[in-house]
Amino acid sequence: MNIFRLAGDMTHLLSIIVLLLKMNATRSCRGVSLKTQELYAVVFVCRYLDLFTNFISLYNTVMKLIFLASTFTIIYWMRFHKVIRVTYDREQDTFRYQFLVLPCLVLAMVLNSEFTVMEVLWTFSIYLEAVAILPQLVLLQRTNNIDNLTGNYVFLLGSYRALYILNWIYRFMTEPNYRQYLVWISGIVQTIVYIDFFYYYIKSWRNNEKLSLPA
Amino acid sequence: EEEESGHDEL
Repeated sequence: MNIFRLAGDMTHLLSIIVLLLKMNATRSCRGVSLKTQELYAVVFVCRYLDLFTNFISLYNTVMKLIFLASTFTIIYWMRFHKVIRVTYDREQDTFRYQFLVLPCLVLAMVLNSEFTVMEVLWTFSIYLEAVAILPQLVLLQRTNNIDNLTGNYVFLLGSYRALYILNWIYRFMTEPNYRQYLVWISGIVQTIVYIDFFYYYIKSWRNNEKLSLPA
Repeated sequence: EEEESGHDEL
């Protein structure tokens, strides 16, 4: 565990806490993509199957459980909470799951380090995470006056990815046999997806304006 | 304690 990895994990955790607090305080999920949240649920379920087979550390187990529980809480609120679900932008959140899930599944079957159910699902989760934010970014682009908390949520998620890249560089330099090309490439793709958003987020922050993304 | 692969990451 290095400082970049810890900072990355904490940023990831903070992003989810920001989203939970926002939804709980405002009783609204306006601007939040249910599709992205459900894709993250698939990512976490497929990746964390090793909770049953492999103990890494208490930290690792607890964080996995928190990510699973918090994501399912968000989905539950957006689908079933009697006040929050009314505020969901159903008509705007139209990204098709299959455009992301199917290519990632095929890629995971072809490009993996071991052709076993666990490893293919794990690899699938790596590919899917790289693109799971896309429905959220599309929804943000369609939303005028993105509220601060939704903007901060996406900014924190992007920061978490950038910190993971620093973590990989650090591990590559300090651990002799540490290589994971599929994860690195997916992670770099995932971070690139955020660059456009980062540009407008920082611009709006510097100009003290409300964030809006050009269509 | 930690294995040298990405599987120890979250």
